[in-house]
Amino acid sequence: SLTDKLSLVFKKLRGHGKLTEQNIQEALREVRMALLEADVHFRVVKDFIESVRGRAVGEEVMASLTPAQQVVKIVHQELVTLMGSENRQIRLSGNPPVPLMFVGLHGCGKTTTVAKLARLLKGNGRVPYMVSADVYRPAAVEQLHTLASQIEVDFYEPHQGEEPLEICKKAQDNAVRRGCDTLLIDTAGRLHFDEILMDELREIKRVIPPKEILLVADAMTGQDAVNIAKSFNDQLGIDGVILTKMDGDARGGAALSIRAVTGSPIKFIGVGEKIEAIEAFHPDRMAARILG
Amino acid sequence: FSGRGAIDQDLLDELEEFLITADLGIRTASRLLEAIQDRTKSKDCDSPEKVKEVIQREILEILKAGERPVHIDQKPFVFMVVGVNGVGKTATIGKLAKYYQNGVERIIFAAADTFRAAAIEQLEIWAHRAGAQLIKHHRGADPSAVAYDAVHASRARSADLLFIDTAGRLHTQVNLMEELKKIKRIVRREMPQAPHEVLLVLDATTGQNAIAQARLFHEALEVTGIALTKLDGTAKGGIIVAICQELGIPIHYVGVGEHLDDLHPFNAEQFIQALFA
Ligand SMILES: Nc1nc2c(ncn2[C@@H]2O[C@H](COP(=O)(O)OP(=O)(O)OP(=O)(O)O)[C@@H](O)[C@H]2O)c(=O)[nH]1
Ligand SMILES: Nc1nc2c(ncn2[C@@H]2O[C@H](COP(=O)(O)OP(=O)(O)OP(=O)(O)O)[C@@H](O)[C@H]2O)c(=O)[nH]1
Ligand SMILES: [Mg+2]
Ligand SMILES: [Mg+2]
Repeated sequence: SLTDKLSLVFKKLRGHGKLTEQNIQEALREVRMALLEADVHFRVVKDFIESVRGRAVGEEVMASLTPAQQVVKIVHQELVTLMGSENRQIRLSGNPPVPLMFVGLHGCGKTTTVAKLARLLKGNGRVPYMVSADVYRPAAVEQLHTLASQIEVDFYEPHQGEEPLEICKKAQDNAVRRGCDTLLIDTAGRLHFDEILMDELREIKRVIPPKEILLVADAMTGQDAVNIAKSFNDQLGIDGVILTKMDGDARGGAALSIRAVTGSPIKFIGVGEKIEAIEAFHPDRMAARILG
Repeated sequence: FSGRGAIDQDLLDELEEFLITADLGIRTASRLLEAIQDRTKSKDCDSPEKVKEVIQREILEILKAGERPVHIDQKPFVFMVVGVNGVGKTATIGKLAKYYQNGVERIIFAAADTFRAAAIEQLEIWAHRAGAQLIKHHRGADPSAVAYDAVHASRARSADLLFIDTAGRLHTQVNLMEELKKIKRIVRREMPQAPHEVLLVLDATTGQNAIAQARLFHEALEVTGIALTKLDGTAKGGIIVAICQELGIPIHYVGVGEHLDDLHPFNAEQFIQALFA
């Protein structure tokens, strides 16, 4: 673990008497390594290490009898501060049906996550309506409908040849007619630099407009997390993030990268394939996981 | 010529950032930079371009060892396609059928993902696109039973190729990894030497977790090749360097899009060109 590695660093340094700033450099190198191994982006790590350096060379470490634990404590605290946020709820105020749009790269778990959230909302007494605006992926609509039926939530049946924007507008009308109070829009996986597909999302944003745009991201994403998040945020504005497949053993450094470049809070985590497998995001647990 | 020392460090830092942001990982990046230290100290390695060439050659050596083509030398030649959730297994099967369609008369897909919503329907559409036949049961059926039927159908219909699609699963889910082992056992019991290719699909946007995925799937099933998908994105897929070096698993294919033609055999030179682009 990081604490063990740091203990080793300080053990061989302590033999030389009082700790120096140079000693702390070595400790911070171990921290840097841990964060990079956890897939935190290179630049985000650089900035983060700089931000903790001040505390790391301060009295709380230098004068400590357990400097290794102190450094880890500081790093952990700084990570929690970075990833913490008060607005981790999805905003549901405004005229019903409140539209929520889910976006992200291919295969990150959008469709499954939409269903998971619909179930949660229903459990909280809301009346969700689901729609798939994915006209590309084979059987995408069937997938969403199967899940919707499983949780007994109403969904929009698209007509042959309907385009995504049309589908969203009609779904919105239907949701109004049926007295639903939340509209969950599943979109097709797309690359963040695909102009045509990003335009499609911009149009839906312009016309609907969604109360929240949620970026769904895979916890095992590597350095590319920064490109994806920045691009989606610059082009659309991201109100919140849902990190999926957290039931795996990926350290999840993407969480820090995404938070650092977008400033958006992580609101939920996906913790399995089953429809119940969604939980609130806890920054302290995430920090411990990233540090390994 | 002491000014050169400072330039070297900046260049090495730059290279380290480049390698890490390409998902090679800090350990592989450090190993590579160390390995080229001696070569770059010589006086004919006097420019950033020269240093870049040295590191490219080093990576090429690692990846070249992973460039071993698949020989379709059995009939039916059986692919078992595995990997974690959402990486592109089902789409890759569709693309592989297209890739191998020349001179091939009959291709069969086995819908052994009996768990996920609309998994069978999704594979059915790909089968239609690729001109393949589909063996399926109902959702919730035993995947080994589907595999069993598919092997027998392949033999009975003299199929050239059989692709077994499996449900996504995390390498950490022990019972699901056992399920895969069982599918492989059943296939091998019904057809000696099959599956001839145990293809692990990895997503190029994945970070260091890909190494754990490769390791555990390999331990469970003896992976014979990797398909690296979504290389059409901005991710560089550098994780395959460590996988090649540490696990010795060949990279057989790369996926570069969502359509039937978006699959190529892995080529180390092209991969490195794209990596350094
Ligand atoms: N283990 C695990 N699997 C998940 C989780 N969320 C989604 N999945 C699985 O990930 C795979 C992809 O999920 P989808 O919902 O189809 O992903 P998507 O983003 O809609 O995919 P595209 O529409 O093709 O872009 C499926 O096998 C899901 O069951 C999670 O939190 N944990
Ligand atoms: N851009 C791009 N998208 C891809 C590629 N390969 C697959 N995809 C997309 O990734 C998503 C997931 O593909 P699937 O074939 O459903 O993946 P899977 O591994 O079978 O997923 P599960 O069965 O749910 O585990 C789909 O939207 C595919 O179109 C690729 O090479 N490039
Ligand atoms: Mg989807
Ligand atoms: Mg699949």
